[in-house]
Amino acid sequence: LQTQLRLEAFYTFN
Amino acid sequence: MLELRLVQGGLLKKVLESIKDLVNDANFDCSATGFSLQAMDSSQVAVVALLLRPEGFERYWCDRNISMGMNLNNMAKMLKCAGNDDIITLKAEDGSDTVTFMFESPTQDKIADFEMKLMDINSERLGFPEADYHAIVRMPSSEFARICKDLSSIGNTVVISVTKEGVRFSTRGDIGTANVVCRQNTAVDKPEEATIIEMNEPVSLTFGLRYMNSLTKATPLSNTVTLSLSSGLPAVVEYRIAEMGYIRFYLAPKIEE
Repeated sequence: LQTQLRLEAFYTFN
Repeated sequence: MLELRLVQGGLLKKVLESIKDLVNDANFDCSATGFSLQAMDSSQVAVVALLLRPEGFERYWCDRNISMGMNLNNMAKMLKCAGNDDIITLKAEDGSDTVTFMFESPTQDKIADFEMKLMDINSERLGFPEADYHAIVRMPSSEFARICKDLSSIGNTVVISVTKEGVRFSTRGDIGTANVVCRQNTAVDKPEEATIIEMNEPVSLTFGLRYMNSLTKATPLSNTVTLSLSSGLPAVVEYRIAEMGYIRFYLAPKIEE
C-alpha cells in the first residue's frame, strides 16, 4: 500500500 | 504603485496555463527580487514557485513590496484574450483592489485593457532548506512530458530511479508494467537535447502521475527540465525561463506502508 506524503512533513511554514 | 511591462507577453500566458490547474488562488508578490509566486495545491502535495526577475521586464516599477491575491483561473481567462505576440503590462494603484492587464499588439495598432478584481488570500510561505540532492537529471522537457503521459495510460504512479545505468521511469497497473530508461547522452546537435545525469548516490522515489502530468504543463516554457531527487525528500522539478527566472515544482513522494 502506498501513502501520499504531504509537503508539511518536510518543510516548515514561515 | 506597480507597473510591469513584459514584451514577451506570451510567456505570462504560458506561466498561467502551467499552474492554473494545480492551484486555484495565489498571491503574486512584487519586490526588488522580482515578480514571484509561491502556492500549494489544495491536497498539499505540490508547491509551485515562480520567479520572473526584473531584468526580464522592459519596465519593472514597484515602489514598495506589493502582494496581489488572484484567482488563477480568472487571470488565465483574461490573459487568454492577449495575443501570443502581445506586450503585456500589469498595473496596480496603491491600495486598489484591482489589477489592470494591458495588451498591446506588436504593431501597436490594438490596445486592450482588462481590469480584474483582486482577492485577499492568507497564504503562509514554506521555507525550502538548501538540500544536497542524491541525483540531478537534466533532460529535454518534451521527453519528460511524453514519458509521464505514456506511463499514466498504464499506471497511477511513477517510480523514478537513478542508477549508474541512467534514469528509469517505471509504472505498474492492471494491464501490465512499463519501464523507460534514459541514459546520459551528450552527443547531440543542440545542448537542449542532451540528457545529463549527475549522481552522487543511487535514488529511487515514487510519485503520483496525476501531479507529474499536471506540472508538465510548464513544458512550453523551457526546452529542458531538471529533476532534483533525494531519498525521502520531495522532488524539485524545475523549468528555467530563459534569462528571466524559473518555475519550480516541489512534489512530495509516496511511500510504501
